[in-house]
Amino acid sequence: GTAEVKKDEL
Amino acid sequence: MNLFRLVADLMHLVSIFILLLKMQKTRSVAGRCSRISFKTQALYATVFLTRYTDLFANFQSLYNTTMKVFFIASSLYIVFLMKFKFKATNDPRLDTFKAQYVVGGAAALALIVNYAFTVQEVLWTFSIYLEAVAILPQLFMLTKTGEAEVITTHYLFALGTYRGLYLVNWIYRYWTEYYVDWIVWIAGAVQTGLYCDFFYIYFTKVLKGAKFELP
Repeated sequence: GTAEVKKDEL
Repeated sequence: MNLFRLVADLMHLVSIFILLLKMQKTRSVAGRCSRISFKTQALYATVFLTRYTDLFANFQSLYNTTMKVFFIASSLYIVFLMKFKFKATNDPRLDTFKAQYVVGGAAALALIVNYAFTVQEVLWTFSIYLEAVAILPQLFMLTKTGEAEVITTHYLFALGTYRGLYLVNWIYRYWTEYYVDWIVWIAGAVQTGLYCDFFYIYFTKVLKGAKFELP
């Protein structure tokens, strides 16, 4: 599927 | 975590410490204009407050949480210093960029182009778009005065390097873990692009010991 955005960046 | 991102985050920290140092230095020169844009600093505080709404809900690592707390706290502290403690050194006549337009633009775009139409996602997207243009009042101020103190140029250099390294980090992450984040990438590319002119003058003048002056 679509790559999941991880939001682990600042 | 990779080296590019780690060094980028450290450069971001360095930029904040340079700014605090600069403000400490400005205070000792009574009545002197700080040449630091209050609007840019207020925009950064807005960026961190709207981006890290997941501070308590989404735990990534101790590093991640510590940095988030630091960015929120330091940006609010800087805004506080500029608004109350060093108010006299802040000259609103030089800080004339129309920040309300970029805030409005970022908000409108966040409502239209986002990953999910929820309060938290729209706020997060807004913070990404706003960060991309938050430096504009500062750069505009620089253009208006036509020159900058060395310490201010170091501040901008640290910020620009932080952004540039994030670009490298995204390329690295794409190839190593198929990491994709179009909103962050495009906003980040725009943001880094804003530093091009500055970098050119920084490398051709400041690093050779010359004063930062616009041609």
